Amino acid sequence: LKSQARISRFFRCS
Amino acid sequence: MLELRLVQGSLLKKVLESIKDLVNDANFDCSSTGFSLQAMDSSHVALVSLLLRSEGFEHYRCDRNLSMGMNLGNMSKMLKCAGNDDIITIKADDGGDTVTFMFESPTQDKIADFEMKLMDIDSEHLGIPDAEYHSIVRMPSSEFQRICKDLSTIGDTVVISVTKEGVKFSTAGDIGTANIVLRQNTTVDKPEDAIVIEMNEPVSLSFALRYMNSFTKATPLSDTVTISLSSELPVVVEYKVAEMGYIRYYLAPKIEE
Repeated sequence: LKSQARISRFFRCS
Repeated sequence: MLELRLVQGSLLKKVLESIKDLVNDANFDCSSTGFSLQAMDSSHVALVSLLLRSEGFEHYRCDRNLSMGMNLGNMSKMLKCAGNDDIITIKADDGGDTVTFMFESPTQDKIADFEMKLMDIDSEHLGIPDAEYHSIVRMPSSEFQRICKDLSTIGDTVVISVTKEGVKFSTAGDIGTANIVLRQNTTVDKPEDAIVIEMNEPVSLSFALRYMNSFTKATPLSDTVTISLSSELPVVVEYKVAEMGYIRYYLAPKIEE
């Protein structure tokens, strides 16, 4: 089963 | 002070229609580079990045970098009052708490001013790393819109797979399953009708169709859409905004925990 990832998992605060 | 004059005002109207359902409030940033926005949807699953380069404006004055917090629903209400052929000028004073949208009819016989209240928005700016994508698909934006709409009547998740055979969009739901395969096709009369598949590595990722459908609100902006996929990264769905910039939507995949 797959779950929805969030953007913050991939992109960091600049 | 800031004064941006956009002869093709309809572009700004279309830009707002493309993002207002995804993002409620956002900061528009103005610098010598251009007029830009980066914002996430309320659940932090999708991110939109807009750039309208300064060269695309007939007149572009931005004395110092300015960040203007706007409610996109309210901004859309105001821009809907501009005619499709109107010239739109965005004006603001440094440190002011309002922004003015001025609409001029092409014949200059009607000039309207709409002043909107700005708001303070706490938003984190994310660094989007430059990436080499495993696969990049360019296709007519209307075709992509059709596929997302059709698949969302069957299921709520789309699996996008790129292989040597082409690009496959698949979904499954209570009533059954659907697969749509597009093959590369560059033998078309108009270049915007081409399907171009650049595959460096095969890739397969799952995404929520609800967001994909929301991204297709940008279809009126561009005849083509580019979908960039990498197994490690959010998909990028990009629409060019005439010659002046882009709207890029980033969507985090569904992943196995």
